[in-house]
Amino acid sequence: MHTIVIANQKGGVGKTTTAINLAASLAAMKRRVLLVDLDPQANATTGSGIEKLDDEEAIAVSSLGREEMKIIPSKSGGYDVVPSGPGLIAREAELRTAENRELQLDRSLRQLKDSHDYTIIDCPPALNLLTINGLRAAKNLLVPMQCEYYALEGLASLLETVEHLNEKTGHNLELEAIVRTMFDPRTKLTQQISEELASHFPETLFSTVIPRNVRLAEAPSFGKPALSYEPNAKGTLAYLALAGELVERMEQE
Amino acid sequence: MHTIVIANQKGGVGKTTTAINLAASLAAMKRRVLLVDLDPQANATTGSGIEKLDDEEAIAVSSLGREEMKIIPSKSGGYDVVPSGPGLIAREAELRTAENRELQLDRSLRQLKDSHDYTIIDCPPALNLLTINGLRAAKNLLVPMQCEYYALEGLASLLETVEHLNEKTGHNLELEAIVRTMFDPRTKLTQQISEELASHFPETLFSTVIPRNVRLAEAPSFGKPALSYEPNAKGTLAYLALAGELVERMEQE
Ligand SMILES: Nc1ncnc2c1ncn2[C@@H]1O[C@H](COP(=O)(O)OP(=O)(O)OP(=O)(O)O)[C@@H](O)[C@H]1O
Ligand SMILES: Nc1ncnc2c1ncn2[C@@H]1O[C@H](COP(=O)(O)OP(=O)(O)OP(=O)(O)O)[C@@H](O)[C@H]1O
Ligand SMILES: [Mg+2]
Ligand SMILES: [Mg+2]
Repeated sequence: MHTIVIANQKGGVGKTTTAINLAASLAAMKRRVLLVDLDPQANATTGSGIEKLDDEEAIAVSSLGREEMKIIPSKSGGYDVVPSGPGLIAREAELRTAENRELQLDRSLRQLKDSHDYTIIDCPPALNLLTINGLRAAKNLLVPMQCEYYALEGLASLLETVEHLNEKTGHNLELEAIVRTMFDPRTKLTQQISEELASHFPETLFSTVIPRNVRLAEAPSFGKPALSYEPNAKGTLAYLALAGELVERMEQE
Repeated sequence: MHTIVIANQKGGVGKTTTAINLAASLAAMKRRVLLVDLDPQANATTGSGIEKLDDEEAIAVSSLGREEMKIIPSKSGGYDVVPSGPGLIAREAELRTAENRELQLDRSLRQLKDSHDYTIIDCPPALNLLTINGLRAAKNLLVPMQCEYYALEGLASLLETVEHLNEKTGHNLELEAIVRTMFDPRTKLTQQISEELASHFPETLFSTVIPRNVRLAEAPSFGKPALSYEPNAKGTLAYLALAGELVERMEQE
């Protein structure tokens, strides 16, 4: 089972959009996919056509440390979802004093054994205990990245956090991919930042680029990934290409 | 002193961009302005041309609960800044067990008495203790809002949190403004969501709309507000208009 965590503490860079559309694209390539929503805002849950868990529910069956993870099929994406809800905020507060507080998600996912080929984890925009659980449960990190100044600033601190975590715990989370999202090739800013990424991260900057495409922003209001909303949109095809590039790298290794 | 908190737990909706450019526009209108950065990512700090505080510093002089708030003039915006840094993460963890943990910022700002006409507070993308401190220290809430599905979903939970906070504590934070940001009038999605906002929030939806404008995204890499980077850009003028609309409402009351 490949476990990929999608993280970036900078807000609004396309984490959830990448999680949902990558899951749907991998499912279209006949992989069995599980999408875990670690954000209490539950955007990956509602974007997959599933109701957010209410306060009590999210604690009882949330992905963190409970024996029985609630797993629900997405409405139309062909992948499964571990849903989230606002109760995950209280759950995080409880975890702070628990033993092995960073490994709760990892424990839950291990119970599943080989029911899925890929597990994709969507994180909130913070380096908090929920995101740390995602980093500890995964082997590969995918960082969605808008080619803008604040996002570039945040990348350094994210990678530092990952390095520190790996050193402290002996975990070996690998930076698998940096993916440029909402990419607008016409602006000088995008070109400058994109060049900086290419020179600093030649190995991990994916060649697939996700363009800004309004279909990607419309699809969630129908609870669908772009693949079932508008199969030929530029954004949809870009995520299919991303899934192809990812599979090629991960299944070759 | 008018204290305005800029909050929205949805990431990437333009909180920092609004905080910086509103501060600079109010300063251009001869108001004395203080910008408080409550986000450990310190985007409002670097976007104002100031170095992030290093780990130790941020704890010693951070805006939360210390007698001496560090106040530094912005590089070119004509407003003052209470800077932030990654140390604010540890500071938040310390606060969790402190007395009056939600009122630390409010206490610090009261020490300043009437040194400024406006205090603008930039929040991280989370409803955590840092943001709660911002909500408790302010009288007026401004919510930057992208006209997209996930941002609309998040608005309801933000306003619920505010209502709950006001009831529980007797505080009276008022929703002063919902401001549409990165606005692209050409898309159906933007029009639909904009109409929904207009029908649900007729009193608080500001008529000033901030267009998507690359100059607003370029300015932070020079550590400047748009007003000193590109004074005639569409985005710059929109923020001047926003400051005008805000002053008209707040100084009339
Ligand atoms: N390539 C794209 N083209 C157009 N719109 C996009 C694209 N990717 C994402 N969006 C839209 O941009 C907004 C931000 O994306 P998204 O919510 O996926 O980011 P996020 O990193 O998950 O945000 P958060 O930090 O709040 O979790 C959403 O409204 C989404 O629909
Ligand atoms: N009107 C605009 N036009 C073009 N780009 C914009 C506009 N407003 C903000 N941006 C850019 O969009 C990105 C997100 O904006 P910003 O960082 O201000 O949002 P935020 O809500 O503060 O994010 P976070 O949730 O991470 O704190 C930034 O790269 C910023 O430069
Ligand atoms: Mg998200
Ligand atoms: Mg910000």
